[in-house]
Amino acid sequence: CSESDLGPISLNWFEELTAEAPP
Amino acid sequence: DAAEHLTPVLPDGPREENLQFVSELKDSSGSCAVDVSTVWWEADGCRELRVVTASESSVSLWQPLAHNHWAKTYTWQLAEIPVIQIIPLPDTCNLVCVALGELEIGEIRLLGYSSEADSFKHSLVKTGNIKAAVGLKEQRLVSSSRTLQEQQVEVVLLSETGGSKDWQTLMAPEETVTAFAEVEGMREALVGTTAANSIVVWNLQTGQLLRQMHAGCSCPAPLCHRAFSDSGLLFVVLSHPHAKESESCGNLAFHVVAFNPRTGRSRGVVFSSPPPGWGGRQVYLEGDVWDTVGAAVLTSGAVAVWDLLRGRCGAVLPPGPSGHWALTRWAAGAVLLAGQRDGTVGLYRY
Repeated sequence: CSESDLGPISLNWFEELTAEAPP
Repeated sequence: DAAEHLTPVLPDGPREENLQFVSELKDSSGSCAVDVSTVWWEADGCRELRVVTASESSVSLWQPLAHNHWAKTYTWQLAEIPVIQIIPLPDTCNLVCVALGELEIGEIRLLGYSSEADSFKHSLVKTGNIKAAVGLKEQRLVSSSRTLQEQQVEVVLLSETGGSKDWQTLMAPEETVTAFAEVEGMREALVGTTAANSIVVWNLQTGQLLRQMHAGCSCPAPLCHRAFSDSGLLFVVLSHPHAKESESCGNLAFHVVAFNPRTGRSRGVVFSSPPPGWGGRQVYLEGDVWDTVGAAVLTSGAVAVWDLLRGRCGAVLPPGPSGHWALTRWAAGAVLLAGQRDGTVGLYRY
């Protein structure tokens, strides 16, 4: 998969989504 | 006979030899087999892998003997509610988890052995209208259940003695959760599939629902088996029970999908389809995934094994002389268990 297919990729997606999600 | 018809149509010729017969056990109780699994069992200082078989009214523990023979060492009788499935618990010892119910799971029980009392026992873990239950590492059990008003997603921490020590509620999506898979290497990450074709990601420690994404496939109600994160992408192994061949959804057995959890976008990476059978198209009925291999029972009564990272069918076990295969499960060390309804279980090395 290329980045253009799936959008910008973050290696820290889990920590970032945890910080953004409602508690 | 079936093998002769089947092997010429496999993409790279006959490969039945990729499955090496190891041993066979047969439950002669005459009751219809509903599930088969394995469990680590420690007794007299010796820890070994034992086979567990389930019929509607009982669950039996089988011990390996010399010369590839098996002996039934204990049977738990569960006569009140039918046994539906065995729920494997990774990295636990001397505990068997079973789901009981009529059409759906009504209760989950732990079957075990108490060395203090020197007796076998069973204990109730959960009751309710349970839609899915999966064992996680570190003696945890995650389940989804429904009341009329809402869905409850809950992780129970099981104790060594067969009780429940603690629990955590996870934020539930609106759609019914049909399967769960731990994200390997990420202790706090859990994914689930829903009846409405979504992938859900949770933080197990906080209970937060982090992301809900379209499963990236038009096949209805996929089930997740494995998940791992690599290079910022979340890879999920899905299966498609009873998927019908159609223009929008090919005849799939397993499917590896890459998700970008940041954007929710997805892309199918590898597709594993059933090989054509001697009587026409074969469809996936049920299966299991271990490491990078998937095994499934097909409508022809055969068991097929795939390399999920290449989408290649690596072996086919034709229906046996005594009947069709109905169940297939992986055990530690690439051992495949194949079960028939009459209680016959074959063990094969892949």
